[in-house]
Amino acid sequence: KEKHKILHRLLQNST
Amino acid sequence: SLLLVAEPESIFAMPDPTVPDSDIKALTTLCDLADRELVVNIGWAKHIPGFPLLSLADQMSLLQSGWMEILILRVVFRSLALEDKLVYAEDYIMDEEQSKLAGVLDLNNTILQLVKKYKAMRIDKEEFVVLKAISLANSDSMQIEDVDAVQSLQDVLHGALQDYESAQHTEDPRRAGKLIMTLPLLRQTAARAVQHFCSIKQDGRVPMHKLFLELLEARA
Repeated sequence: KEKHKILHRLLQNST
Repeated sequence: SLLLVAEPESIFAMPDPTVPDSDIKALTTLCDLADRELVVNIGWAKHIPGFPLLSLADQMSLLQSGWMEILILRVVFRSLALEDKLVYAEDYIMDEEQSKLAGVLDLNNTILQLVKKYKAMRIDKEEFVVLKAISLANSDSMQIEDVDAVQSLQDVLHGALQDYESAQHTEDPRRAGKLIMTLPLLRQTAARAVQHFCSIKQDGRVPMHKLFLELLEARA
């Protein structure tokens, strides 16, 4: 999952 | 109603007017557009009722397998009013000639086959937003941790489609099923698109942004 850093970050952002 | 509210605005392709038309320019425009659409669609997914309740890992898995279907469904829905043209963005509409130039004629013809199906059914916006959410929940990732949670998300969305059809389309009791039966062609088209952009990536002549690359790699 470390390979999918951007997806991970975008899902965590509370927008 | 929640899905209608969550539906994102269309974005603009803004192809560079100073660069002469070429296959590279067209593909660069498409890849840039896809990258920005993906950011928007990840934000959209978080507004699907029940989706944020899934584990972060399962949210990632569904998006990693379903992202291209979502991108394609959005292009398809934008293209319903036109004839043999694909509205990738309001300012980026591809006809047969442009598709040939960009080397995506076969791919675009498959997408147009989907457009034709939905046109024949006169799909409406309510059906489109539910179908798009269903395609994400039903993206058949092999990495799902909580299969029951994903199943109940599918059930809720499927139920919403059935409720809508039994209230709005009483003339055709099989309409929900007919819409679901368009999903294999969507799956097939998305697989073809991913394959195509993976080979473009391998050629290395078209610049691609990180999120698009990350998701292409997840599907490769």
